[in-house]
Amino acid sequence: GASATKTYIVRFARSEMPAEFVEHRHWYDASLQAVSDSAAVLYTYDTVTHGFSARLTPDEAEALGNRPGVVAVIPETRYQLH
Amino acid sequence: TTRTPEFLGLSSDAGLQPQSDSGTDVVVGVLDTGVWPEIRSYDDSGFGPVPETWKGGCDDSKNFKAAVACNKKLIGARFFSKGYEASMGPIDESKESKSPRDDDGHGTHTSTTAAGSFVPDASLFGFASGTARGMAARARIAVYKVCWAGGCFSSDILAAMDKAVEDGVNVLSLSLGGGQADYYRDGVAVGAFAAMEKGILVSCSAGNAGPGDATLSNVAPWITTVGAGTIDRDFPAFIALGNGKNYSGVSLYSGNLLPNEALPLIYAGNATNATNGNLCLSGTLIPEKVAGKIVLCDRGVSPRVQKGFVVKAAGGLGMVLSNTAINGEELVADAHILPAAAVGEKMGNAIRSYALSDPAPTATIVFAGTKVGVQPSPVVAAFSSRGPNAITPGILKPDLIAPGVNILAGWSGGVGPTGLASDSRRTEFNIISGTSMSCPHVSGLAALLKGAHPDWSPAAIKSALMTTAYDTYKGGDQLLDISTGKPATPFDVGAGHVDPVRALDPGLVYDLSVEDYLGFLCALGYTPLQVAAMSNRNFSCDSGKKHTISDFNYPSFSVPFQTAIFGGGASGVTTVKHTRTLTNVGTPGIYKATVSTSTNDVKVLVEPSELSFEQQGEKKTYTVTFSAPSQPSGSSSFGRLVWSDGRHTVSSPVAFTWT
Repeated sequence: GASATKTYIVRFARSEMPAEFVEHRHWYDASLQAVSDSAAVLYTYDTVTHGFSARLTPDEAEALGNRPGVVAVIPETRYQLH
Repeated sequence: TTRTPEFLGLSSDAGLQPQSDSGTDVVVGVLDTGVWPEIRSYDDSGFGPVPETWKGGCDDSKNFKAAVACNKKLIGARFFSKGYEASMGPIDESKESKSPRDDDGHGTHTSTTAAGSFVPDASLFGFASGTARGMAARARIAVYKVCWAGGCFSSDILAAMDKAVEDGVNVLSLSLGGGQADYYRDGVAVGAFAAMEKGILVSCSAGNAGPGDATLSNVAPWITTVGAGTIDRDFPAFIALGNGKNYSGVSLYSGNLLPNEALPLIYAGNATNATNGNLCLSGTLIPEKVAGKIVLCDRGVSPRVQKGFVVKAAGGLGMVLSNTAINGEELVADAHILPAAAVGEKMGNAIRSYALSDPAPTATIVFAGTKVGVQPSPVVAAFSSRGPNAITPGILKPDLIAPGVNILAGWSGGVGPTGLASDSRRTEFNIISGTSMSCPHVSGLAALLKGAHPDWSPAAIKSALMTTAYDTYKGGDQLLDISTGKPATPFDVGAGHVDPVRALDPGLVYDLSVEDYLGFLCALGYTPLQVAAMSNRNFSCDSGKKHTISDFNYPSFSVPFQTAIFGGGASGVTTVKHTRTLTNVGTPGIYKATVSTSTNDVKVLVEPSELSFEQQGEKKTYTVTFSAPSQPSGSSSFGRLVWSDGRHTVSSPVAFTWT
């Protein structure tokens, strides 16, 4: 349902961080809090991508996708050993 | 591994084993199920201090004491479980270790294949005995546990890649895969792109979804995609039937042998009330019918080794495991819990026919240990995923194949060789198969090349591995595909089978920069947002510049003839041009081009057909024009373009498709 959460990876364009933030981490937190009262960051990514992963409802994921600086909101994928 | 170094020509080291400390500064990062650090493959005897550039470390946890587990060989061990636990619930620590410790065996196997230390007297129950070693035995290992009992989650994988790049690995090895998604949606592809930017070669398994077409995973062009082949070693077992006929199979069974006299044989499909009882699934065999007998089971649905437990639990004394059409004649040896042998489809059919027609069928199984020198080898494993590339048909994948069948390497002390909970046996080494096993071979070989050529880019290393790979046996015949028994194509083997000794001195390489890869994304028609999601940068494709995949400097050629796009003349002939640039990484030389194709219909023109290189680092560009008449949709044909100066051969596979 609409309230069911799943993990999303949210990627940001670092260069678009508003001047009011000193650290990207704070920008990510603020973006997440803007769309969700309860979601918590699982990981913050700094090297191979920029952004975070979190459990979100589909509505929250969509809302995050419309936030400034967000370039992609990708649902978690499960991989398998070969 | 105990045989593949010799199979790959590494036994004499051929100058590939750096003895200086600089060679040991190469770090192979392995994302997998963790590590069992107590085995001898992680012995750090003879290793100098950890490289100064290394920023990584080991996660200390309840059953993984970093100070004891890690050393100058195993220099990194971390685990990533937040994504897994968020989806699956808290880890049950009575069943799996919330630490870098490997409860599965797979991660220990892959990391020791890539870079395990030399271990004398290695074997599995005496099978495949010898000195085991990884491909880059002097390289360091860093493990990143991202796979758990319930799978490997992209949020964890991305976090591990994030950390591995920060830690300072030089090569990343991932023997895992997901579905087929656009690159910007694929966590492995995204992580690998950033790793490539930082000079890290990323090697991934092609997948075990073969032999069907377009079954590959990990096909991004900045990833080295590795399929699997056999080596020249086998573990024969012989099945003698009561009608006097003998059949050969394979087995890694070690234990009490069957009685000398022939035992009754029964087909599982006749010892069950279940419709799929022929598969020897749990609880489907009728004990009264199988007790004291050898049971013929068909392969499929359940793990091969589990069928042995099912037969044993029902009172069976032995098992013959028959391939079906899906697996054909490919034989994968297993450390069965009871006397058992696997046979190919044809022999399985013959044994089944006998078991069903003879009023009192009997059989015996004899185990013959380890046999080396098996020819032909390599042959492409049936399970190895195949092209064409479903995401980007213009890039030929897999890139190459490497040993991936019946590979002995390190194993977890937490699980038996079958991987089943009911297997109480414990072994330091295990023999298993998959593209998971071929991938770390290439990862280790890439580490060797990195040690020998620290200034080479990931694309240059990959090019060296690909353009020196071989696609024929010594006699000149094409490598075979075991699933068909026919010659393999570039959709099966890519450039061919890896040849590390030749890769050390490729002569020329097809190099690629980050800008080239960004141009590739533009050629795909990625939007600025998609490029940003993929590459972490604000980059706009230059609308004034023509970006084409055919000009992307890849070491292989995929030529999709699409009349509707490229236009056809009155004759119906379509022409496609590719441009490539070669960089000299060897001595001065004059290289001449030769082209061979499997069809006379395709005309190939290389311009210029001769390239002269006078200095190292010198670059020369050439154009290849492919012209072909219309063919039925779905047709394919193949060829090879070779540049040679008489000493080096820089060889590229070509795949033509008509859609």
